[in-house]
Amino acid sequence: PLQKEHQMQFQMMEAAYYHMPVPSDSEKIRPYLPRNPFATPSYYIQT
Amino acid sequence: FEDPPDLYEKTEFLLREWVSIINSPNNKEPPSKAFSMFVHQMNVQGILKTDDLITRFFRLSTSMVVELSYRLLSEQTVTTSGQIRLKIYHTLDAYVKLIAMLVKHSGDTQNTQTKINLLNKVLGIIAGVLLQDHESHHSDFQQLPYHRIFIMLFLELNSADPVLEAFNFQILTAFCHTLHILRPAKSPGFAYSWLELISHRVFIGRLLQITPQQKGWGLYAQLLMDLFKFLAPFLRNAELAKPVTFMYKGTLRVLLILLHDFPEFLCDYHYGFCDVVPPNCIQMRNLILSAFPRNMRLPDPFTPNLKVDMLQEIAHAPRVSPNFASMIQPLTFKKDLDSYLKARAPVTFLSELRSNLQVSNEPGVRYNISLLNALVLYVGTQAISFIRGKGLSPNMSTIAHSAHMDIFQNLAVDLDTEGRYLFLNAIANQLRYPNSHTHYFSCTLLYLFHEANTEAIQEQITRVLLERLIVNRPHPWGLLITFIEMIKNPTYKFWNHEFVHCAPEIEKLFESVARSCM
Amino acid sequence: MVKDQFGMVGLLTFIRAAESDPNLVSLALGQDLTALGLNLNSPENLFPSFGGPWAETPCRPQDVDFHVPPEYLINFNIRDKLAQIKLSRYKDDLLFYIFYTNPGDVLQIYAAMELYAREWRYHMEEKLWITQAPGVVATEKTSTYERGTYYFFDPQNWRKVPKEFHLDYSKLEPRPNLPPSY
Repeated sequence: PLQKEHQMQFQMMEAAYYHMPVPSDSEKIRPYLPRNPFATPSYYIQT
Repeated sequence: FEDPPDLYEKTEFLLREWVSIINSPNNKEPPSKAFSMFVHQMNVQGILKTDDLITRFFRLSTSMVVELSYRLLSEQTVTTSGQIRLKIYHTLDAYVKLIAMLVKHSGDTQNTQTKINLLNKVLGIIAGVLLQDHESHHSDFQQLPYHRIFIMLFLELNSADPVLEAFNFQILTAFCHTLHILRPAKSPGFAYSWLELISHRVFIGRLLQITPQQKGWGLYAQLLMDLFKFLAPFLRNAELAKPVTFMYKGTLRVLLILLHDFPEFLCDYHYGFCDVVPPNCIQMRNLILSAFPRNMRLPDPFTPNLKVDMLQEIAHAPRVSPNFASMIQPLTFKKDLDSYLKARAPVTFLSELRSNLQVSNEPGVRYNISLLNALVLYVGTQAISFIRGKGLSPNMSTIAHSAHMDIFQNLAVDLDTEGRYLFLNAIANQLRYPNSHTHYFSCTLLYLFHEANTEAIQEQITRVLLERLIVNRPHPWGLLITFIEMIKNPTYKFWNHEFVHCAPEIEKLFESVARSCM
Repeated sequence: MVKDQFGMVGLLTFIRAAESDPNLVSLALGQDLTALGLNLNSPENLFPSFGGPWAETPCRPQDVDFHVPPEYLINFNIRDKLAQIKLSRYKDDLLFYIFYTNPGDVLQIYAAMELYAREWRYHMEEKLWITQAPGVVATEKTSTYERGTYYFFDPQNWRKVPKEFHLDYSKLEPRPNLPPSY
């Protein structure tokens, strides 16, 4: 079983899991073509 | 505490001023010109008068931009999320620009010490604000402002600039030191951002590729160990919660990048990593142990009649960090160990060995695994030196009947099943690419199998090898050749053992592996 | 035999349990590491285009930072002089570039919409853009298909390639569009 210290760590990690970083957080601002994620059709290229 | 009466207002005024200078669409001046005027303003406001005031200024401004981020994030909806984030980026990026320019222009151009002192101060302040925020907001902690500040500041300070290049290694050291302070065990609410920061392509490139003479490797290894140590308690459970699975998968991706692009790094630091990766994380450990130098061509382990003893590479010792010999504690134990290895006496050393390794009676945490790993590798490397000192090469004959093998055989016999499992794991952790350690420990494992006085020892050796083989790829070369030798060579009478036929699934597994070998 | 978790029976127990509960698999039996979105067979280093620990794909070309001569960094001087982005002004070549370099982004849809307006059609099975060769009539035509020579846009070689093709209308993407909020 997890020690108390690790239980608390898990709680904090779990809370953070619900607002994870998004790709644009680590990228310079793109003034003209900022990221605009969209669920494109699966038959379009994905990479 | 006790900020000067109007410092908050002055800081707020200056920060607003700077952010609007940087972000104003009407601003025609490049940031460098605006910076000179701004520094003058800071002087006029008295901010740069003393070290104490500078420190307070950065603390207050960091808190202000963080508070703004929290405020904006609380206002966001699903549809406005992108716009809100953009607003946050604008403010934080401007603040980062200020920090970067203050660092770059601090003191004389030649005096890098002033600059690095300022950077260390600022990073320390941001880390302190983060830790305080983490403590007070708890599960409402938002990682975004700190994530953005750290990554943008890192990118700014690693841009192509001769002034910054002159002290780039100190910049990297400062960031690594700060990230170590903020390691996931200390700020778990920042863990995902932390992993994203240390696996950023520019961060990896700077530390592992660009910095000369591999000076960045030790810094990066420390961060990876911080990551593994954090994950270890959660990975010990067979069933992983979603947040842990996500973090684990992200870690696997980073390890794959390292295995592909920097295998020598994993080779050099494998020992420290395996010391902290839990024993049940078999695939992750295999990933680390599968690394081999890119200029090496590994012979196919399934080659019929492969003469491992004839390979040139087995004469060469791999580099190992950290210094595992220093991990054998206490010093009195190390002294007794060295005495025994030298004199092969007193015999009481062997009977007392287990008590040095056992730390509690609680099942599952009985043994000092780090000490056991260090003991195994130390004794093995001493054995190799001893054999070579006699002008011989390690093989099934020369490794036998020595103080070193006494210790290994004693551990195999005297430890309980848990201790023996951990002991055999320590040996199996050295089964890697062709080198003197892989060869010695492969022979040792086979020797222990052959000379075992109980079938339990043979069963556990088989268990340790098999569980590393049945996972998805990759598999270390040394693991494969050891297992193949064990099942192919009639000397070991492998197929005669009861445990080989104990269940249809096990029998099928062995037969399937044997078919690939033969 | 060893009766506890540290022998063959312990391993067997785990293997049997893992067969019924896939959640137990990930650590001990592992997962297919080739399915994590990294091209492990690449002869080039992977880290320069690593999208991060959560990314299922490498980062896009436009996201990779590179040290360019400072003279190239003219954004600050001209940022208020640039025309608005309007896809209808651009040639097909640029539209294809936008389509292929912005997967999973609304810009990809915008580019698709503009290409559709210019009589390009996306073949959902071939995963390629196709248009009629000018002046060439279909050799065979029914209500469900036609046969003739068409131009395919080849993104590997970056050019239009004429090809004889049996064109099944049901395989062509209908007009792409975006939700009203966009």
